Amino acid sequence: KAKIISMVNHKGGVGKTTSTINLGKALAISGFKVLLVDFDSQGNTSQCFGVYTPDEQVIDAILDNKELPIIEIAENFYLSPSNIKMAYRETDLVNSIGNEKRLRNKLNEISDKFDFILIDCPPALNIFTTNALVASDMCIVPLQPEAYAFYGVENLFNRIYEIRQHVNNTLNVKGILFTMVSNTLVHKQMIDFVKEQYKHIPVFNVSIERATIIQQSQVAQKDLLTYAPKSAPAMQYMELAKEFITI
Amino acid sequence: KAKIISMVNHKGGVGKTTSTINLGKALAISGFKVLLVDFDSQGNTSQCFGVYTPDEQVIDAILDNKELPIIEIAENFYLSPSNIKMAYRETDLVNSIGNEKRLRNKLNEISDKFDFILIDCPPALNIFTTNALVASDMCIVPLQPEAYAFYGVENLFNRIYEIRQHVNNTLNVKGILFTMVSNTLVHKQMIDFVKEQYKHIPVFNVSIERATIIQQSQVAQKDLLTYAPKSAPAMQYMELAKEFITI
Ligand SMILES: Nc1ncnc2c1ncn2[C@@H]1O[C@H](COP(=O)(O)OP(=O)(O)OP(=O)(O)O)[C@@H](O)[C@H]1O
Ligand SMILES: Nc1ncnc2c1ncn2[C@@H]1O[C@H](COP(=O)(O)OP(=O)(O)OP(=O)(O)O)[C@@H](O)[C@H]1O
Ligand SMILES: [Mg+2]
Ligand SMILES: [Mg+2]
Repeated sequence: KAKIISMVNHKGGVGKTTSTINLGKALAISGFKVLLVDFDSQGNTSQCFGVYTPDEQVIDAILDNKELPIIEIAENFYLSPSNIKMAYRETDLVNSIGNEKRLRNKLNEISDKFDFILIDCPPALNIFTTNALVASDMCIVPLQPEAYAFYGVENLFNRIYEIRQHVNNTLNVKGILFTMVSNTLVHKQMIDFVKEQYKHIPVFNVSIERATIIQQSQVAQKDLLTYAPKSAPAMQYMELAKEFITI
Repeated sequence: KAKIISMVNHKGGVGKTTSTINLGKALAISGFKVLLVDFDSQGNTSQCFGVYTPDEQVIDAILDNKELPIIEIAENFYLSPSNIKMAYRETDLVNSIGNEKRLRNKLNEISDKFDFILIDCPPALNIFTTNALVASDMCIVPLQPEAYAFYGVENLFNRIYEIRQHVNNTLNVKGILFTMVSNTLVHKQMIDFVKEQYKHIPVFNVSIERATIIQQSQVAQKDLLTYAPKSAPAMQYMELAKEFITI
């Protein structure tokens, strides 16, 4: 049975998609069978692999009782795609029976085929993020060490506790992952401050540095580990995969 | 009667909040009376001015028929705050009568008191962003010159055309504002690519460069023009205000 992980933070632009793709790829390279679930109507995870207008997408499978669409993107590496159409069906999901458990029930159908399932979440505390957290064994919180990203974390942890209390008592925070870290005093201070404020939440030892090579890989529509395997951030994502499996 | 402007892009982390605050401040310094409407449940605009748990907030005013809460934050500069509570009332708004026009009707009540009203939108194409666009005379699209930010722009413009066609025929795109621009080839290429792809959409001459001073100002809970008025990005926001008024 697969371990299901949500990459979650309602603050926008903190590296959720980038981390879902590259942690996923790092796990696939290490020999695990990995499914990426794009659960954001922006569809950035799908676009990274050239999928813009999928015939079937995740929202159709969970609302119309169809099979989850699964596309092979590389060896040991699979994608269940989404695009903007998902945003148009948000109200259908909100009003559906068992609305919070729809994704969980759908992933249960295919969970024995994978070792890890990573869910890329949208920048919102809405029905989609709730579905992802209800479906997950654990979550990773990508966090830019900046003021605005810090303010929202309290609300995010409150939401996670609520879900654990009422719907999914196995859900835990696997760790905070600092992303886009540059060598500035502001970033150092924020990292120390977060570690101080949230002593009870694990923080991954490895952080991902800010690096232009990541943006170049996205323009080239490749994951970073394929585009520049020896680059510092690629090695950091490999490091993250090792740390993730062992802790 | 105030000119109402939405700062909109459902891609997360592209500088919507930073631009709302600093363009707003630049207009206030130029002598205009400016209201910032924080219409994002993350409440980052409110937090920048030290407002975390407002007694009354925008969502209460539009759902419970109360007066819009308005706090003076500096000379000529006012804020209508929000926080996470707004996310809990999203479904109420979706199911309310006249759900798309609620913010527009509320802003009409106080529009004669201001020259400009700037609305900070959440990173989503949801009922909140629709409310903001229905209420607006124009919108500004902050855009990071990166692949993921570019993919979503097409969907955003489609949504704007839909709103213009069915609900608010005066809404126009005032311009694309490039934010967090660094001096890399990727950024130059993306900027040229966007200008080429969207010839019919105006692009502001000024871009906002990536600068650590912005993050420092946010940790210090000050807008940039107060924190570092002579810094390059502060001058760029002043430049933006000039360009915004004249075009
Ligand atoms: N380590 C990094 N160094 C430099 N740029 C990065 C890094 N990680 C991500 N980025 C860039 O930052 C932007 C935001 O990253 P990403 O889209 O992964 O965040 P997100 O949290 O998924 O955003 P959203 O909230 O919109 O879903 C992207 O343009 C991406 O290319
Ligand atoms: N020109 C800049 N240079 C450096 N950092 C910047 C700049 N503009 C914004 N930032 C930082 O980038 C992050 C994202 O900016 P901001 O929060 O304004 O974006 P947003 O679009 O409002 O995000 P969200 O989608 O979550 O609402 C913030 O941490 C901010 O400090
Ligand atoms: Mg994303
Ligand atoms: Mg914002």
